[in-house]
Amino acid sequence: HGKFAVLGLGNFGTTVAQQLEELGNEVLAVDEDEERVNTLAEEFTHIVSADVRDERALEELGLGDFDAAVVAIGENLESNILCTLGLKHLGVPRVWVKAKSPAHHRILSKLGADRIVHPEFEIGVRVAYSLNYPFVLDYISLGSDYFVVELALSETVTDSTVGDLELEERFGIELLALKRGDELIRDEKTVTALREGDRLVVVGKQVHLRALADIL
Amino acid sequence: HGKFAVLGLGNFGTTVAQQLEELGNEVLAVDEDEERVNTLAEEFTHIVSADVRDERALEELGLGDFDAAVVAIGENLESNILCTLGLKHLGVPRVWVKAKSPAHHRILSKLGADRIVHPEFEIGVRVAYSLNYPFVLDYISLGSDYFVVELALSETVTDSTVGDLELEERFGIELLALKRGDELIRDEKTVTALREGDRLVVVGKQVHLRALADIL
Ligand SMILES: Nc1ncnc2c1ncn2[C@@H]1O[C@H](COP(=O)(O)OP(=O)(O)OP(=O)(O)O)[C@@H](O)[C@H]1O
Ligand SMILES: Nc1ncnc2c1ncn2[C@@H]1O[C@H](COP(=O)(O)OP(=O)(O)OP(=O)(O)O)[C@@H](O)[C@H]1O
Repeated sequence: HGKFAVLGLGNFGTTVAQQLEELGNEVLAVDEDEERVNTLAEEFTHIVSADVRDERALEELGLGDFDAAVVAIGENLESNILCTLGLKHLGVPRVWVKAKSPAHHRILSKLGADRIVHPEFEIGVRVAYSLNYPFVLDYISLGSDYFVVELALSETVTDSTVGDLELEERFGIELLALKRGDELIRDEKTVTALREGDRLVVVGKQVHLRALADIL
Repeated sequence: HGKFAVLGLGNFGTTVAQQLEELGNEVLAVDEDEERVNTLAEEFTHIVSADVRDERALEELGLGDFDAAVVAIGENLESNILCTLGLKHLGVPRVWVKAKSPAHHRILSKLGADRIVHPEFEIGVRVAYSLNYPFVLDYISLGSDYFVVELALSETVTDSTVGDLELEERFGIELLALKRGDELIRDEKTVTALREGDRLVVVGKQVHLRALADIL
């Protein structure tokens, strides 16, 4: 449970602020656009209109006592950068900033931004991988080329059991669980007959996962 | 290996097109802004300038034969929507579209968009969760409140072994692997002495994962 500020209330900033509040944190939402602040007044416990380029404004808002701040200003590079500088100068421990280009990223790095976020790039990579591997619904990289992957099943394998797929023997892949709707089947996973809509949660090396994806 | 078109070359569109090409696909990159197309000419095998609102232009580019198309136009709602309509009308099997609001999303749904992407919202959620759970470096939801999570370790646990943490007995959490740099330790994971910078890859229910996060 922490004290967070979000500066700039576009789609990204509004989402961060709302989610943090839902998770039980104290959130201060800030935007210079009074119309925007009025529109969002119902959504937030603490919301205020201010120009965050101004370090004195940041100080007056008490931002020096916050655990973290998110600079979510997009188009205005100057405001984004000046706000980042001001927050670090006030001693905010974690300042995360949305960047719009590699050059912007380099500047923010030098100014001490603790984490730099590129939403369009990060989701762009995920979209490309999802299009390329249509059966992969979600994944995390474990390093050493290992991934935990949630795979959709094709019709060809329904009515078999997971045991029939021989994931370990044929592909060197370990099955963690079978996901059916909102249910997770872990104990009888190998003997359960597969149905349409089921998903496999597996772990293995990329080359083995691709071999499996080819037969799905 | 497929045939993909990306319409609109902002940060998101450019990323999708580049990643798809790197993954070995045939990619056609399209933008109406000739300056943009000239700037990106070196980056893509196939890049062309065209106004994608015009269904005849889409047809002339042969888009009816593509496996999938990504509509990556941001600000211009009309262009985004007309392009989506045109692609579905040409029979492109998978049309994925970047949306800028819930209202835009509803319109795209009705027009038959196969997947609708909200980069600022999706990354906004991830940022909020990362700020709220600072030890969680990555995760996938398995359903039934189970998550696979990559956790950073705090200094308090280095020099213990994973076995000392008694993840199963104390927390009901299963350890999948220990991640050290780019290396994944799976076989001797329970007896390996933990070092600073190590990460644990675990699976368990959210309430148990939080209990673990509290002692890290
Ligand atoms: N100096 C400033 N002080 C406070 N707020 C600011 C300042 N400059 C810009 N903003 C606010 O930041 C918000 C987000 O900026 P902008 O709309 O440029 O970002 P965006 O990248 O398009 O947003 P998103 O992609 O998250 O929807 C705007 O509502 C704007 O009013
Ligand atoms: N009718 C059209 N035909 C082709 N390209 C178009 C059309 N309308 C807009 N575009 C292009 O789409 C590209 C992306 O649009 P825009 O810059 O509005 O999106 P954005 O959401 O700000 O981008 P991103 O967030 O991905 O950087 C622009 O380069 C623009 O030239």
